[in-house]
Amino acid sequence: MFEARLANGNIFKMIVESIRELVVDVNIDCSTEELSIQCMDSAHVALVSMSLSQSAFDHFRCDRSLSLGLNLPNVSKIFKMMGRDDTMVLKAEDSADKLMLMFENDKSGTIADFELKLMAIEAEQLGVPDTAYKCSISMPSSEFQRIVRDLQVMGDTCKISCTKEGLKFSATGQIGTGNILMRQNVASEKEEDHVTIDMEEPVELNFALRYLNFFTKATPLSPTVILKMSPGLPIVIEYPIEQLGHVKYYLAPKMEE
Amino acid sequence: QNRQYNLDAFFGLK
Repeated sequence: MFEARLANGNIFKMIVESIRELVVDVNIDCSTEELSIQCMDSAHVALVSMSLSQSAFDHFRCDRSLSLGLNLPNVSKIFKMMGRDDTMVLKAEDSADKLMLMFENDKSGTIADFELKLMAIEAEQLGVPDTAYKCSISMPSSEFQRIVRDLQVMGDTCKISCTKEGLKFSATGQIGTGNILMRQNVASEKEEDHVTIDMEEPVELNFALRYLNFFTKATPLSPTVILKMSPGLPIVIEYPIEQLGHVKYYLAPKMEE
Repeated sequence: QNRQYNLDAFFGLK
């Protein structure tokens, strides 16, 4: 038996929104500790890793680890019917052939319930090593979203370079070149406005802007985003969900021409 | 156009 109740159901809706443009069918793995997802996009250049701790839930019971195989377009349609302040309840039997979803709202007194057929999804799990990265940058997630959205008018590829100067995003195309430099900035009283750059050695890597833009769908989940880079390794783009979990994206760099 | 690496090359399947 799996049963979980999340007072702020909107968090789960935002998680679904943050991955649905990258993958269609996905397993949500339930254990006694957490709900988690690990999946790759069909081109195998990006990986999403999500974790939401059992402590995020008001009630969490998972007798036996199970995988809920979901079709995200269908899940997304159901979540469109969830109100902003609704509590979400998930339930599944150990056989896990269907998932019950309930959206409750005490104020309006409404209870919506849905039964969703589950699928058996064959998932390849990647062994992601725990690496010490050469550069780690924390910045406002809204600023990152604006930069990768704006640079799309210049080209398809974004060069991200971290140097002593700061963190530079560059794109080149037919009309010319654009560079946006973020310097370290800890002047604001609000910590979520800070830009912190922790650099052991300079790193410069190229990435597809299309993917970086997919990742910014997670912006509503977190005021800050953490970027981690090492030469020749996939970039990590992490959106922490309070102290309760995260959505992390890994994107393979482009090969040098 | 420069190609994107494949993630399998970095992490490998479990």
